[in-house]
Amino acid sequence: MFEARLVQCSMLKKVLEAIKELLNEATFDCSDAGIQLQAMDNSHVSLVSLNLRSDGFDKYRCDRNLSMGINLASMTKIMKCAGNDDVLTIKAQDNADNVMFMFESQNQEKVSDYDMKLINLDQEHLGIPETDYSCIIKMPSGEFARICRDLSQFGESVVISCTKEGVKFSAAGDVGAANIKLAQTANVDKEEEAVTIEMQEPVTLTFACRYLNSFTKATALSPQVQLSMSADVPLVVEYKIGDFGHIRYYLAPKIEE
Amino acid sequence: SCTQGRLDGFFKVL
Repeated sequence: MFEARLVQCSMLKKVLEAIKELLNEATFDCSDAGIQLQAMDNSHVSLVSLNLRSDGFDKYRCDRNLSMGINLASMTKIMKCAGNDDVLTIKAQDNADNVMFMFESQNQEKVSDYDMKLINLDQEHLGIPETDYSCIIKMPSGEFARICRDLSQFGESVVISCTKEGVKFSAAGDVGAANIKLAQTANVDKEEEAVTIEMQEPVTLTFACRYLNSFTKATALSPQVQLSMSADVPLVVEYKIGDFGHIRYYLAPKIEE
Repeated sequence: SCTQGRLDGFFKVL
């Protein structure tokens, strides 16, 4: 049987927010190590990779590996019924065709349970190659969300250009052109406010705004975001999830014709 | 102008 207990169910609400714009359904692979999800969007332009380690949960039991095919709109309906401070327990029997979500209020005076049908998804498991990235940029996640939102007013694409000096985000279209430059921060009081760049080689790549904006739905999960870039390989946008693990988005660059 | 690339080919099906 599978059972996972989470004292603050807001984390799962945020995870769902972070994936439901890109994916209609997904398989949650549960094992002793934790819960993993890996899926490409319908157009095979982006991939979501979620890893929640079992030791992050308040209680975790997984006797046999279990793949739960879940319609994310259905799961969103159920998670909307939970209060942010509710204690969540997810339960499924081995080989079950349903999964149960139980929400308990902090004072345990209200207990709700929701049974959700699982769906059969024939999803491929993909191996993500180890890549040495030419540039790794760490920056406040709110700043990245702001930049993506601002630049998407100017064009469908954002050019990200990283050098030792800093990172430049650019967009151009009918209105005109926009450039936002961020330098590495010299001194910051809080680590989460820092912009840091590790650069082996300068890189310039072009990406679709629409996907970058979808990735920023994960902003609530982490104060920092990490962008990893190399020429001709997908961009990786990573948000750490506290004690649990991470959500990573891979995005294929646009190619010059 | 540029076209949107795809991820097929970058990831290996296990």
